[in-house]
Amino acid sequence: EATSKVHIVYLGEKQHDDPKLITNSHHEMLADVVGSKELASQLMVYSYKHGFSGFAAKLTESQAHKLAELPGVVRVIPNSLHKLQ
Amino acid sequence: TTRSWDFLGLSSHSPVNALQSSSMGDGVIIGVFDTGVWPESKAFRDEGLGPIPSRWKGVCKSGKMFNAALHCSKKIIGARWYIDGFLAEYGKPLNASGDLEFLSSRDANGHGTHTASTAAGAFIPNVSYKGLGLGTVRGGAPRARLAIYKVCWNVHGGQCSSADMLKAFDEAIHDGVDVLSISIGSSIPLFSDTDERDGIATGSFHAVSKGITVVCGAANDGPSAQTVQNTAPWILTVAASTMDRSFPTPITLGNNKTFLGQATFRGKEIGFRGLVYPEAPGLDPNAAGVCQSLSLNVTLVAGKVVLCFTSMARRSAVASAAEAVQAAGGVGLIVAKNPSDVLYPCSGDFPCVEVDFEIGTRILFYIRSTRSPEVKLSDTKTIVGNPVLPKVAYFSSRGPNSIAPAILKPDITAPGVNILAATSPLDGFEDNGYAMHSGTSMATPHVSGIVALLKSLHPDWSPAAIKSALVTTALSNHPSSYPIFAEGSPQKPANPFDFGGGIANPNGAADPGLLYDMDTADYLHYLCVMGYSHSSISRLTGHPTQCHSVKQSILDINLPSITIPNLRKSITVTRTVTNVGAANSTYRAVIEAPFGTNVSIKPDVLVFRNQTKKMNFTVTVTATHQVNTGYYFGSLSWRDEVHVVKSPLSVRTEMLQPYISDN
Repeated sequence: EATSKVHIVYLGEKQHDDPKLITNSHHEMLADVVGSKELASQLMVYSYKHGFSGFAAKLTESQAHKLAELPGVVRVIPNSLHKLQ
Repeated sequence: TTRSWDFLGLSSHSPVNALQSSSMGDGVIIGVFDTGVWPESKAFRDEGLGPIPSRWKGVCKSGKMFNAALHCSKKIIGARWYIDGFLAEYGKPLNASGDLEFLSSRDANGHGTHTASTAAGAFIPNVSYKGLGLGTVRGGAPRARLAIYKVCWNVHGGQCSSADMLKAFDEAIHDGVDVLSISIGSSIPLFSDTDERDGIATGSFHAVSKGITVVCGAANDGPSAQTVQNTAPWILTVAASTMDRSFPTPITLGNNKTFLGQATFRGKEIGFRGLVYPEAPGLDPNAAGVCQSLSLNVTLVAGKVVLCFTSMARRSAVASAAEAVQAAGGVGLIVAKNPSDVLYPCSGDFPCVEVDFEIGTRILFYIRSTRSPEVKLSDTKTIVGNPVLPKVAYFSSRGPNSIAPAILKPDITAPGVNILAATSPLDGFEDNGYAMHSGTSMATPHVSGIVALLKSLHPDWSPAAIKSALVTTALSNHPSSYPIFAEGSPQKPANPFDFGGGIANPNGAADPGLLYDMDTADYLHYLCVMGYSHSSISRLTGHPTQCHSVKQSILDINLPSITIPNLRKSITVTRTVTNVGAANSTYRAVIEAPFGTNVSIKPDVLVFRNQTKKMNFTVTVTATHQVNTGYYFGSLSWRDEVHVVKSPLSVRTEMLQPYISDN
């Protein structure tokens, strides 16, 4: 299997205001793709739940593709670096 | 900042200006995404500040060498750090490649302390850099509060991952910041505005839609065209200029002729010493005198001053030449290069003075015509005020916008060259806790500070309204009416792709008269025009969004500027202005048409009465020639007795599709 890299799974504006529920839905979505809740917890880097909805997780290319095809996912995109100016 | 705020018209000695009328930004919360903060710096004293605003929901998080109870205050009201995205990608533990770093909001690099203190630092009198630029350092909004979001880590000069930045956006929106100051960029080619790899564009969309102004640097890839970054229309993108301050350094030759170079040399004057230019015999006698590849003969150079030439604009040529001359026992260096006002000292107070090619050539002619050439390098002086004209900085990234050329970028310009502000004691350039740095990073917090003052004065203004106020009141000419120049080769009068509306004029922006306002619907218009799908736009906004079936024009987005990249015959654009001045006022249009165009406005008089707050008008631009051209520039101003609401106008005629941009 290819190596895992951090990807951002962007879900757009949050659908409700309960951050706990939003985070749970992120974990469930990731668990559906990686096979278990435990593994999803290990792979999850961030849950974006206040200003918008989405999460960052360590994913293989094939996991990223699967997530991108799920309903509600706007885009799945690899992490990248920025620099001071 | 010992000069920049006076240059911008916000002197603390003046009883009437936007600084005073806004209570110095009291109550406004500025979030800073950067390398953290050095909380012990005097710049973050909280004396005289009232309680933390009750709407603040953020936290101060303790960590390595950062104790929330000790280091947060009524000035630094929030401190968080984000490294999980960076570590997940590059492995634990953090490898700072020999540089120090703290797993906390403490700033090892100095960049974050510099930017935060420039935006909202307290007044600290009698600060200088080794005696240069003496004055009071302070932030633009000295009574604003700071929320620190450390997203950049001291690895290879400062690296920031988009996953970490998005988390910072997520929490800053929740915490209740009013302004976000982000001196961070990516690299060309850019990611699209809805691509999270550009975490800044996506995060800032959500921030702006909640009323938070996001101020970002335009990047440092100038003076080449199409290098501006952070180009989304909802971002306030900042270019960098010099100010009315310079650091002349006398170079006296043995024939008693004195030239002025530039440096930050405050070491001991070395008296008259031998002067050499490393000329080699052979077909290319100048090859040995290239600064970045100096090959020096110790017996010829020891105890002398060396002259070298470089075509490199960046500082690396100066640094490597200084190293080579010092290693060979030389006592000073004169570098002839393209003019750039960015100055850094050479290590160990070694005198290295920059001159332009003309002065460098005259010094070379003196060396070649004299048996024992000599020179004296005197220490640097500080000059401020009218004789020094500001210029757009050489490094400041230039438009047009490479994602959407019809959206003018940068938006605005502020001082970003040789800015003296607080820094981390671990900063290699610090002197007693302060350092002079240059970059659009330094210009950005100047605008963030100004935005904080405007937010304090006009809490109900949207981010677009604040941008409009800044762009339409910016100065494109020096007060003496001389045009502002843009550094480059050669220098030229600056145009909107160099400085957007011009150099920020906070007192004008506090009372702009008219505003080109926008809300999320206008940004959706942009996203529709840019071809993003209905479904992705709907998810971005959280509600079903249908783009108009009749394709709208990107030119009709209600920006405070008009940029037409492809005029063939005639184009009509629409704009809406909101009156924020006197209820009864009459504005007349004044047009400065770009070369080769006719411009007409309908109506050309806008009459506002009590009930009428908003008015529409159209601008029709017609080409008078049938050739592909580069951009020509003009302006549209609405004037009443008090205000001049000036929009930059940039037009390129394009009869045939060009294979390369003639900008």
